[in-house]
Amino acid sequence: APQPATYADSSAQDYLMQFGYLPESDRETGNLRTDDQLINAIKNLQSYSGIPVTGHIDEATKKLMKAKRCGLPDKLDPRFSRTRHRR
Amino acid sequence: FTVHGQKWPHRNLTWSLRTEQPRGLEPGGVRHQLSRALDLWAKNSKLTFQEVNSDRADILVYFQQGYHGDGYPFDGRGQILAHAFFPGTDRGGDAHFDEEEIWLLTDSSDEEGTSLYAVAAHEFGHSLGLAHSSVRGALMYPWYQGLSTNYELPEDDRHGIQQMYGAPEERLWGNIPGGGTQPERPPAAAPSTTTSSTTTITTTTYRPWRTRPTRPTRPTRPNHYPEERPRRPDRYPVKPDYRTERPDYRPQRPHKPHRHHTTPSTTAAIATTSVATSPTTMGYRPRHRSTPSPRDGIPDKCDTSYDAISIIRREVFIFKGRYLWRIGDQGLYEGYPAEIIRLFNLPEDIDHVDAVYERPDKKIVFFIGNKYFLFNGNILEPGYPRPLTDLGLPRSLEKVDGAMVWGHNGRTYFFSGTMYWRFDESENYVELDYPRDMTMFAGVGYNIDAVFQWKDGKTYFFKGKGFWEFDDLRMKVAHEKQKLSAPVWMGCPRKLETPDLETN
Repeated sequence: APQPATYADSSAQDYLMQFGYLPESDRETGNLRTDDQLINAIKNLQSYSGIPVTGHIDEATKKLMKAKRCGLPDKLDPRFSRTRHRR
Repeated sequence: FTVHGQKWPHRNLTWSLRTEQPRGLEPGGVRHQLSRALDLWAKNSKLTFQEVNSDRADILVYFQQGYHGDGYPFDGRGQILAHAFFPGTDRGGDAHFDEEEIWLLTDSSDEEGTSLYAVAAHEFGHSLGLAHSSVRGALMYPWYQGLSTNYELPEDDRHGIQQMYGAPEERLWGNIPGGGTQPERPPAAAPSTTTSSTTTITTTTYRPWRTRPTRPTRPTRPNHYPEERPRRPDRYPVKPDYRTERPDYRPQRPHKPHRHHTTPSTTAAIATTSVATSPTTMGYRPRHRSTPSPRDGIPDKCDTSYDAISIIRREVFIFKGRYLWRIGDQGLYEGYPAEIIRLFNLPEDIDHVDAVYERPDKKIVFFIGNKYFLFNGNILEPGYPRPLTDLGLPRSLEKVDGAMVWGHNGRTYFFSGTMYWRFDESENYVELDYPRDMTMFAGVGYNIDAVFQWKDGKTYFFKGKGFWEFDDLRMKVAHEKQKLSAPVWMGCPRKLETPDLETN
């Protein structure tokens, strides 16, 4: 498979999987990813964290990925989540 | 905010710091910070928190490092600070802090250290049922932000906790919309580690300078609920014991002759040619032994769990206690179950196997306790058994629950308790970044009995007398409720009077 044009090294992809932005099943099954999948995952991370949404692993995203954080995923299995309530 | 899954069924929760001496920290100070963090949630809800000295508390707090047995390893000093489990059984509610971080027992943080209070307040949000929030400034925002002095719970988190457990003022007026359904836990016998005063201690009345033995505590019942199994998350529970399922089962060695269909000459041929022979002549037939077995004490094929299942030479072998069944293209073979030791040259005193799988090189691996046996055909390879540690499995592992070559990716997996490992057959060692938590195989749960990939290419997990088909692509069970094993795998009739697991 062609390498995704979007640069995201394995540690970045691991981060996206670890915190729920890419399917965690990929860890086991090694599914091939398209550029779109990766870009969407990065955009979701940027949107969730409140940094500019570029779809690329820019400086702000790199900084975010190095920041101290909780080990739980941000995007959880929706089967176990109840309705999201926003104010 | 996002509410995740279950909430606690009662509002008076107990907690306990289970790491006696967190590295470089004064335990009293740690407990004080944890107490303050819980107080933040108590002030904004109907919840109360009582510290107890018991590993049966609702929320157990640990300081741990690296791999610590739950599939979510810490990364040393730096990025991942802590994690906690949502309300539920076993580890539900527990909070784990990375012991290698520099924890500060103050509200402020600096370049070097991190405020334990700030992180604990966030993690306890998970313990109570809140997931992460994308609202910057919210306590449940995943990235560490630190907390100011006299910190008040942000609006986003307050709405979240009050949706689940009600607002504190509602406690005074008895008007309990939404959160008013959780009862107080009734007083019961105190755990032996607590005193038996009748004073309720919540975090709001906690005095860190008072020592634990003199601090009055309201008696609490052990915090496991009748329908749940006792919490001991760090142990690997043993499989259901066939000896208790069959009270008449006698594990002693046999004395009476056992009827079978094999002759010594065919057995000898099997031993030398079985690897290469076709399935129909593969020759795994009961072999003669000097002390054959009795027919009594044989597990009932229609009413039993399984210890291990594997496809060996394209036939299904089902193991239970000292016996096995063999299923070919025409169904269950006659003359079975047979004693395992009649087919495989295992020690005579074995009373079960834990897991079995056929390696890609066609050799067969048996896991029994903390050892594994390697067979070429039915001949034990020289130098075996060997310890599980040779495969890279931890010394503390008491047994392997299941082993399989996963058809989805051709990799070998080992399962034990709450964890699983991927195994590199070329290196003969488990792969880096393992173990992981069994929740990856969604819907299967922990402590499986057996797993294998059947001829249809699908994966099946077994536990108790039932099984799940697994959807490899969606990484979850194809049906959430178990199906009964006996009608499907042993061709047993469905008994109308026996409630099917599918509907139970």
